[in-house]
Amino acid sequence: AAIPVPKGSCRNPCHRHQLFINFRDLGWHKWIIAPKGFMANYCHGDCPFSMTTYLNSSNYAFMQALMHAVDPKVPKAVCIPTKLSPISMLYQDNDETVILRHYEDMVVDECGCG
Amino acid sequence: SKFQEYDFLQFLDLEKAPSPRRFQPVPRILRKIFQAREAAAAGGVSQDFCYVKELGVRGNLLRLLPDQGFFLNTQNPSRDGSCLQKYLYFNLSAIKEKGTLTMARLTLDLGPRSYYNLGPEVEVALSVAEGPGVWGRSLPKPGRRLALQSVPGPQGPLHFNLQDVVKDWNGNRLKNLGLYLEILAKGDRHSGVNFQVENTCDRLLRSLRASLLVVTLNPDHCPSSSRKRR
Repeated sequence: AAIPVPKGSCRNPCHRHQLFINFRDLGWHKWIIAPKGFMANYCHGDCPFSMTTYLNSSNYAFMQALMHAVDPKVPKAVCIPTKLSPISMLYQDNDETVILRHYEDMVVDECGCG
Repeated sequence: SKFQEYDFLQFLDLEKAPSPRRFQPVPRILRKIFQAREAAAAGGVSQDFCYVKELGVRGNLLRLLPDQGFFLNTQNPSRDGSCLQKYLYFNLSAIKEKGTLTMARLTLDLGPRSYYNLGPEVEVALSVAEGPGVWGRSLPKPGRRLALQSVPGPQGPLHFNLQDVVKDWNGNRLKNLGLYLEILAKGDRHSGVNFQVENTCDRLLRSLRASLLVVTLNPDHCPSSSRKRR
């Protein structure tokens, strides 16, 4: 859902962006049976401190913003995954074995400042 | 050119990118589990990836090993009703990941189901194979009996859970598994059903396929069930 953003505070707030990974582009379609690819999300955007009250953010984001205020050499809070989901892959190896495997925490479902 | 494939594959616990000569048919059970998990992930339903509810065992990696064995006889049924004998061979060294084996399920596909073509009852005897000897010079022989099952009208898949194989593999990581399969036809040779027996044996010889489904549980990805994830 769209997050209400205070006007003029941030042009590019932290949120997730979609990117479709096609295994054919990697040449992996030769051994991955399914899926053909997956819709991945990545986190991108700014996390100015005023935004952390509106965006899903960790206490760590508050500390990071505070440190940045004290010493600008310290990086700002960044846009990070806060909820991840798994990927299942059905593939075949060189021994003609069909394998079903689950990889946890692979796709970003939600983002926040951290 | 910037794609460091090797590093990505290492992260996925793969030594290198496989390059299979041809795609194997995906067994129904793996397809079913895969689709169920995809649907759950798409629906945001939380899942325990270390439990395969479709099979009722713990595990996070399912592997279907093809049979690399050979038939020991391809003659017509013998007088004692022996229909076929086959040496089933599975290369377990393909299981490279660490962890424990939680299931080894042998599937014998006795051919497509047909409403009209029910054959006579057969008896399926499965044993651990002894031999073959050095360089395969001597033929394998039946050893310890694992299962004996009567099958009326042999069609479709038969499943055998091989608990002994699971124990043996977890004890000393077997490199391979050799099984001795014998199918006996139970037709009455004096009542004119011999023709049916021969037909059934002939059909089984042509259509019999075997595969071994193994489930492994990696402790790094699956902590013990007593430690619930917070």
